[in-house]
Amino acid sequence: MNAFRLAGDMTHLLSVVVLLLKIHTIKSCAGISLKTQELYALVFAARYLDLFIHFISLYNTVMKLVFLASSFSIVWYMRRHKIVRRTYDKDHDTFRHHFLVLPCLALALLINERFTFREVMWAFSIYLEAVAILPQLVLLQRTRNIDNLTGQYVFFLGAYRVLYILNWIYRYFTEPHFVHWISWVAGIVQTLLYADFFYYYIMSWKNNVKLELPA
Amino acid sequence: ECLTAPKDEL
Repeated sequence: MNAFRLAGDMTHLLSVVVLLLKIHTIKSCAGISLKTQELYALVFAARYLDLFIHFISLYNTVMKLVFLASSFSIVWYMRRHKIVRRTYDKDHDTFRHHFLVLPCLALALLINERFTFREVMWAFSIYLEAVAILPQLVLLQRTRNIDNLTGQYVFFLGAYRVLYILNWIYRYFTEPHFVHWISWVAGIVQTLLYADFFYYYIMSWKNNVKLELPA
Repeated sequence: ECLTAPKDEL
């Protein structure tokens, strides 16, 4: 494992920790999109189908379990926890996320590395992850007061994508057979979606003002 | 034959 990959995984983990901190400690999910969280839970469930079939490393298994458990518990908190769910900004979280799922599934059936159940589900999870942040970005745009933890959560999530691209570039040159066109193209699309957010996040940090996205 | 790498990423 190279440094970019490890740093990418760690920022991904950090984003989850920041979100859980907000939900668990502050008992608030204000500014967090339930739609995005549900999509992530679906992404991990579809991608980690091989969890108990293919053993890669202890690190890999543990991280997969962490992402599965955290994504489903976040959805549970936002839907069921009696205090947390009251802070959910339902009126602004109106992105029709179900309409993302079907096109991703169709694309996975058409473009995959092999036409088997697991490979189609893997491609589906990659496509869905690329667009899963959209409801969250739309909600941020509609939120007048973006709190620090929410901004940091999205920032770490975006940083993870950037680091994964660097990891692929590194692996492409160091591992002769490392080719994954599907995850590369989807990963670049996913990262580009954060470009706008990054711009405003860095500007707010530089100018020391509160983060606000233009509508 | 195996052109794609194993899926060892998260």
